[in-house]
Amino acid sequence: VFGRGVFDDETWDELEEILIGADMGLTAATEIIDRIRRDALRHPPGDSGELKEMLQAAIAAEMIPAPILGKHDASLTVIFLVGVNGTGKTTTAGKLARRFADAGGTVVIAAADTFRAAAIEQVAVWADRTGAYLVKHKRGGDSAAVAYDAAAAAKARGADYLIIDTAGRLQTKAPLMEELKKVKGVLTRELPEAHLLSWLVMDATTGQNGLAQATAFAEKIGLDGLILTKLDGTAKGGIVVAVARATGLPVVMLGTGETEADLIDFDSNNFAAALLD
Amino acid sequence: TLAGRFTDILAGIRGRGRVDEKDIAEASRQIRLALLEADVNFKVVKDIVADVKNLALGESVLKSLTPGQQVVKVLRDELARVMGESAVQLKIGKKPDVILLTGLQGSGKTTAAAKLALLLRREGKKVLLVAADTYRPAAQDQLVSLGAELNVDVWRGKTGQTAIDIAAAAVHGESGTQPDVVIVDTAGRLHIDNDLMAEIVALKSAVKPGHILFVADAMIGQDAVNQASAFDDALDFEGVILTKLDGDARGGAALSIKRVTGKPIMFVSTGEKPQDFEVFHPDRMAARILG
Ligand SMILES: Nc1nc2c(ncn2[C@@H]2O[C@H](COP(=O)(O)OP(=O)(O)OP(=O)(O)O)[C@@H](O)[C@H]2O)c(=O)[nH]1
Ligand SMILES: Nc1nc2c(ncn2[C@@H]2O[C@H](COP(=O)(O)OP(=O)(O)OP(=O)(O)O)[C@@H](O)[C@H]2O)c(=O)[nH]1
Ligand SMILES: [Mg+2]
Ligand SMILES: [Mg+2]
Repeated sequence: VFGRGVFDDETWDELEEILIGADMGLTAATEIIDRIRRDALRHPPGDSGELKEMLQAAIAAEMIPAPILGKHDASLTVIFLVGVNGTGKTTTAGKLARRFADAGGTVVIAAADTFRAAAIEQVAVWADRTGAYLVKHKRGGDSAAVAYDAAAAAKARGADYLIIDTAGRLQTKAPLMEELKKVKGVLTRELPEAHLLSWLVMDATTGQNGLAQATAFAEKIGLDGLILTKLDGTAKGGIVVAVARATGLPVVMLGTGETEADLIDFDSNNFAAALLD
Repeated sequence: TLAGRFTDILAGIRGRGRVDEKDIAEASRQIRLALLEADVNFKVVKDIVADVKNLALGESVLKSLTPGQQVVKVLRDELARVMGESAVQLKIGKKPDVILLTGLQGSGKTTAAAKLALLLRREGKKVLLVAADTYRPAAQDQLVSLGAELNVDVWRGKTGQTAIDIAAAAVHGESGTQPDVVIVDTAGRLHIDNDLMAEIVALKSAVKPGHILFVADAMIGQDAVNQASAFDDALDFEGVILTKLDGDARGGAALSIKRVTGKPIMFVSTGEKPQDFEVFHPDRMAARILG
């Protein structure tokens, strides 16, 4: 559609399909296209390159600017990673540990997924690879108790960063969401001076259920941002546009692969450009 | 719900007795909205809307229904037709029959391997699980742990072996357990990762599985078609295991995958416990997608 020289009704339909194909959802896609269609009447784009830029800018404008990590007074930053099953929380914990270690910080990781088979072993590998100190209990133990011990360890060691890896859980499971609220409660009580960030880890291949996930987690435990993973695939992750519109939540980082280096800061213009590619 | 949407728009045209062009234009819009919200791929939605339009305008619709009811019936029948008429059985062949599980990262393969093992053992089969994911940290530990919980043997080969070495050894009887069925768990991989797609194709050649199942997450959106087509082109899989159906994702990916590859959904995973696994029923999925 960007290759043709003419803008007609078909153009707008095709542009809407690109946004729908990117998982933005029909509502967001329709509103964005309606808006640039009105703008195009006042300032007609000279060519398809200019049309693409208009669309890219419109998408980028929907995103909330990501807060800069590290710009606060607290000596300890706590990253509470939550999300549904299999989205990449544990791997992201490893990537964050690498980033913080490279920046010269001391890192503690809490193996707070006490439920899933080999969850503790998996995060232990990441702690080992990144030099982070791991706090873990036995499998089947209380997740909040792990968080409690990890908070104590972070204080005792004067850590700069505490990363909490939690078990995946579907947002429809009330007892599991309640458990998460309890774990966060332990962190806020034990580390009142810390800069606590609750980030929802979401898979870029997720469809419209991603909106339900974000609103449910935000409502139950409060969220400060999203990490969108698996952007090295063909999915565009447009669901975060619908999430931004509904919740005002920023995307803070993007997962772009399976190694510890594959974590980049979110940039709305780059994200919008990649969505349209 | 979709039925709810139709009741509203078509309430005003009750008297006419047969569906006409104007009725179908608005109905098409509502069908498109409902299916896109349910994560059905937009190209598949276009095809379905066109099919429903032709069928609803045609003569084959029951005269005893109102126009609204006719359109909903045509849509329900069309979705059921696309999903498949009935459950497709996994037929276990001569021993050792090999089932290869593949799919994208985090879709639920390792968990599904254990669940499928439990289901087959309950049917009286001796199963060997093969932990052939050599990439993800503690992936083999995960399957060994699941196998131990279920009392199912797990083969993990030796450290440093490749996925192909491990799987081939198990299939060629090196585990000494003489299973009826061997289930091979593999690493999650992107359909656009040429090296890893080449690896899974090579693995297929090496172990000659009787069954290849693509494991897909029920909450996938528009990308389902890209993933499934690529895996089907590379491997010609037999069917799909759809996971995480215990959530509230509508599961439109199931419809897209079936429509585009023609391959049936064979099993669904409905929770994190080993028993949360069953044969797929197409009519239930159609109802879920329509909401
Ligand atoms: N391609 C790709 N794969 C990723 C990315 N992030 C994570 N993964 C993979 O996704 C799979 C699941 O990752 P995990 O870190 O175990 O996910 P999780 O959210 O902790 O899963 P649960 O704890 O079981 O809920 C693994 O195979 C990871 O290697 C990414 O950015 N790109
Ligand atoms: N709620 C729910 N969770 C599931 C289901 N199936 C799998 N899971 C969970 O999804 C997460 C990922 O499952 P895995 O079996 O590790 O996925 P995988 O495809 O093997 O992941 P990779 O090997 O990294 O590609 C785990 O937390 C599982 O417990 C399901 O049907 N329902
Ligand atoms: Mg995890
Ligand atoms: Mg696995």
